[in-house]
Amino acid sequence: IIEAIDLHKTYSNNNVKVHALRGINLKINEGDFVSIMGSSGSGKSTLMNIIGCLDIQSSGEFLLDGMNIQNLNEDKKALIRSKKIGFVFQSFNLLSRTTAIENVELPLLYSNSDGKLRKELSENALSLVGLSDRKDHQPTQLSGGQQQRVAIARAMVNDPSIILADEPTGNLDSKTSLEIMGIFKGLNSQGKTIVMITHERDIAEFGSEIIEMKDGRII
Amino acid sequence: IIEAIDLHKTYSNNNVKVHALRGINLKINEGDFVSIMGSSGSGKSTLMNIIGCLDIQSSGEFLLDGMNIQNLNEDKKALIRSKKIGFVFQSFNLLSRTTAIENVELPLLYSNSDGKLRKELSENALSLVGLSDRKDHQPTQLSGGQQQRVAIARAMVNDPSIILADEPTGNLDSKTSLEIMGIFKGLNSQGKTIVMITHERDIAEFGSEIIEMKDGRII
Ligand SMILES: Nc1ncnc2c1ncn2[C@@H]1O[C@H](COP(=O)(O)OP(=O)(O)OP(=O)(O)O)[C@@H](O)[C@H]1O
Ligand SMILES: Nc1ncnc2c1ncn2[C@@H]1O[C@H](COP(=O)(O)OP(=O)(O)OP(=O)(O)O)[C@@H](O)[C@H]1O
Ligand SMILES: [Mg+2]
Ligand SMILES: [Mg+2]
Repeated sequence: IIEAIDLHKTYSNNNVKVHALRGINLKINEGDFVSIMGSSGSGKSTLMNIIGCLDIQSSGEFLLDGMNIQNLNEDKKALIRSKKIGFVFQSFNLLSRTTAIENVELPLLYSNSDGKLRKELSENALSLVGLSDRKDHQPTQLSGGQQQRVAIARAMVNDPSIILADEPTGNLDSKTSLEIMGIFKGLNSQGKTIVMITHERDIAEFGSEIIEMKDGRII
Repeated sequence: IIEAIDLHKTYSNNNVKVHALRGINLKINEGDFVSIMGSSGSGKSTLMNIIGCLDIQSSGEFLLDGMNIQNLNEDKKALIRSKKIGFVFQSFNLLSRTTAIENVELPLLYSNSDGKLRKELSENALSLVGLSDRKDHQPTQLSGGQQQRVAIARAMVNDPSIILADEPTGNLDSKTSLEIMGIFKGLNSQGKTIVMITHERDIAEFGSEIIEMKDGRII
């Protein structure tokens, strides 16, 4: 379902080049639960952004469901993302003057015009992550771990077939982390594909395989 | 050096009250290295913000170096913070159109008018966290763990006597986390007081004691 062939990504700022991905080869099948580990700056989020159709590689092939993504225009990509992919960002990316439930509802606005159904799906997602009593709070009125959980709920609300989670438990205590892993295992057993970046090995071990990255490569 | 007596903090939004701290009693001596753990939403960051003179309690006493902070005006508090406290925020709070080294330099602008010395201290702090080669990058050009390390460098650059770190390794791989703990142990052995919130028990154990919070109380 996800295939990367010799992916490279180079950032260029002011004549300084950062070669963030140096030839990534990866095959992830539908229904896999893959954990990605590696040191800070090794290229994990960069890889995830390409897989999530949020960024384009500098060279190499990337195929999502057999489709070559880089040739599609922005609208097509946005449609694919809203239908197929749920993304939990490392820095959450919540909208600030917007309540928790409105943030969770966002992915549904693309494809779902039934306001009542959207509200119900959003409330279910928030309740799944234990935040029913915080749905009207804005991000600055939430703890770090609560913001992280709103980001997780938002990634699940449109029932995507692929969940990409970048450090989903970085701000969560052990008990809450295990609850989130329980949710991910549940989704995986329903056939969803999960790709998760984490720096905690006991969290990584919820996946069926662990991929290690170092200096832009898989080792 | 830090004393809290029956601290309460209640947030009020739209008639909904959140009783975030419910009677905190705490004594931290100079040179202590205290770890704070507890579930998401238990009040850890709220307590840290009061200790760091960034927020005021709703009731109860808070003393920093024997001084009652809540009676001081904003300028006095800002001066105390810039001289005595280094704060690593859970969400980093880096300035966005500003390079790593400029972000690290910020606390020095208050008290240090020697541009050459500021630059040297900032470069040392960045090198300590392994980011010399990223000093001219802006936050969006840094990985999550690199942003976190810039926040850590900024908290140390003015040589504060108290370091307050809210989840300082939440986005760091194990090796980098241990390097940061090595830095904190080093500062502690120089006599600095360290208060650290973390959800990872092996990180918490670098402190000399672990305080557990639950539902706004210390248990
Ligand atoms: N401005 C605010 N308005 C209303 N409620 C708030 C506000 N800020 C925080 N809260 C609530 O206060 C409680 C404590 O928040 P705090 O940020 O101290 O938790 P925490 O222990 O740091 O959690 P985490 O481990 O998730 O970072 C949470 O339940 C949160 O929803
Ligand atoms: N826009 C950018 N411009 C220049 N360099 C960048 C940019 N974005 C990322 N980088 C660099 O690319 C490298 C890989 O970044 P990436 O965010 O993928 O790392 P990561 O493995 O996710 O790290 P972490 O574990 O710290 O989150 C880093 O060294 C970073 O400094
Ligand atoms: Mg990252
Ligand atoms: Mg917090």
